[in-house]
Amino acid sequence: HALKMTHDEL
Amino acid sequence: MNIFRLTGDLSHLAAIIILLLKIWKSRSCAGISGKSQILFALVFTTRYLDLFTSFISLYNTCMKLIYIGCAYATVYLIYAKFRATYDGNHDSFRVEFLVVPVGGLSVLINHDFSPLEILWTFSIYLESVAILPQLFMISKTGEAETITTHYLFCLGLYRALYLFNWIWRFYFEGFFDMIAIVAGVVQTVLYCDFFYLYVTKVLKGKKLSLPA
Repeated sequence: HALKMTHDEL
Repeated sequence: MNIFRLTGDLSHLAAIIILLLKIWKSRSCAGISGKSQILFALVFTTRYLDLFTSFISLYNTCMKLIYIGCAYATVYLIYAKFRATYDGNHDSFRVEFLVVPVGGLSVLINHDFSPLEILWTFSIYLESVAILPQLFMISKTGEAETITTHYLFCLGLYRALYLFNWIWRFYFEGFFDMIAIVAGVVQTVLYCDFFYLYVTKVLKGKKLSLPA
């Protein structure tokens, strides 16, 4: 899995 | 950042602060579910582990720290400082019935099978049902203090505003996160019954009490 998930919401 | 997201975050912040101030000023946590507050502390802890791995913005970092700090402060007030006023007999919801299925579901349905991502997913699922012990407590005692209803209203409004935020982001950014959206819809739906009572009773100056 190349994409690391980033979560920009709270 | 859009207006729904910002007002959603501020509504969430307002809810957290209303609850802290209510307990602090009245020196009592009567009518408040300590179990729901522990679940929210767990939600923030498992979701914001990315504080250590990625920086998004100063706003993002500050809000996360405030949310986590306030969540633990609330748990401390309920279970330590004002423990004598905690109504444990009425706070009888079995949280393992939430935490265990939510844990299983987050392992099964997630964006990426990695520890941080599973914990994030766990926090999203858990948040959607974390208010149930509080709602259960109110249905058991049949009433809630008005300030407690303001807290619940702000907390429900926050996730409802996030739904509009996600619609906005889908149309203008092509962004959508199915896990967050489905859990957010569930979370908002759980408040619908309460919203109805809030509008028809509390906003008309009456105390929220349920028919026996």
